[in-house]
Amino acid sequence: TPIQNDLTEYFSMV
Amino acid sequence: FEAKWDHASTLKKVIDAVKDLIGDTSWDCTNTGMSLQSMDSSHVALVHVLLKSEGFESYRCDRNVSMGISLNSMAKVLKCAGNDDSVTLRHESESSVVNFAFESHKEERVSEFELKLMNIDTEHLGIPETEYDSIIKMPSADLRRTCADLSQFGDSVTISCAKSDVRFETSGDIGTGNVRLSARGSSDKPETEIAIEMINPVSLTFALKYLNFFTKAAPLSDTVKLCMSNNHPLCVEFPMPEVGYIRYYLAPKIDE
Repeated sequence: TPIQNDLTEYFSMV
Repeated sequence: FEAKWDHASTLKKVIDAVKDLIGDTSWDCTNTGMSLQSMDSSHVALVHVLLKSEGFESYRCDRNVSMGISLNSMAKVLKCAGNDDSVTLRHESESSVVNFAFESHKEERVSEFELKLMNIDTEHLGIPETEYDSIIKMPSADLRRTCADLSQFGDSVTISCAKSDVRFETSGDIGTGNVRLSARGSSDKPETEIAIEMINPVSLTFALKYLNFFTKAAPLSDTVKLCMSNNHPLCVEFPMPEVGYIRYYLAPKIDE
């Protein structure tokens, strides 16, 4: 089953 | 800060489209407009709303301000406005409240509400300009129906985009389902068009729960744009011509 990735894996905090 | 809309309906729909996903948030007001950017509590989805100053009947922001607001409270206040009432938002520097005034167009009824502002730590994400592999423009009602239908069968949907069609597939305990939408032009009714711009084929899997939250924005816009690249978050944009947009970003599910 696929696992849910976190958005912060792709976009960084500014 | 003072901003006036001619009709409350747009603001009501904007709040209804985002409140269940993000709860409390900050509205950032500058002289170009009002915007918010907020992630859901699990950091899987992000909402970005832009309401451009040109979309207001009148708009003034002398000093940039960030107003922390509970969107559920804002929805309660806006319930007190008729769809055709005008809405005026006012906030004075250093004040801990924001004022809402609703006025009927015959001017026989004016109601005013004051909402307490909240201190909210905003963490903004930097979203880079991306060249997406596939961009699908379709009627927002089609996306809403597709996600609602497939939710009956599974928790996740795999969206695969090929040259002339896009396929939504799911599977669950009771069985499987898929919906295929083919590109179709429509010169007299552009809002019913399905347009696919594909640079590279894409296949990505997403949690339907979030897509169903996003399609609450369908009443704001006849069309929706799905922007996808492999191994990248999906961007779902509901454009509001001359007013701004709501964009939702959603992290994909990946194979373990």
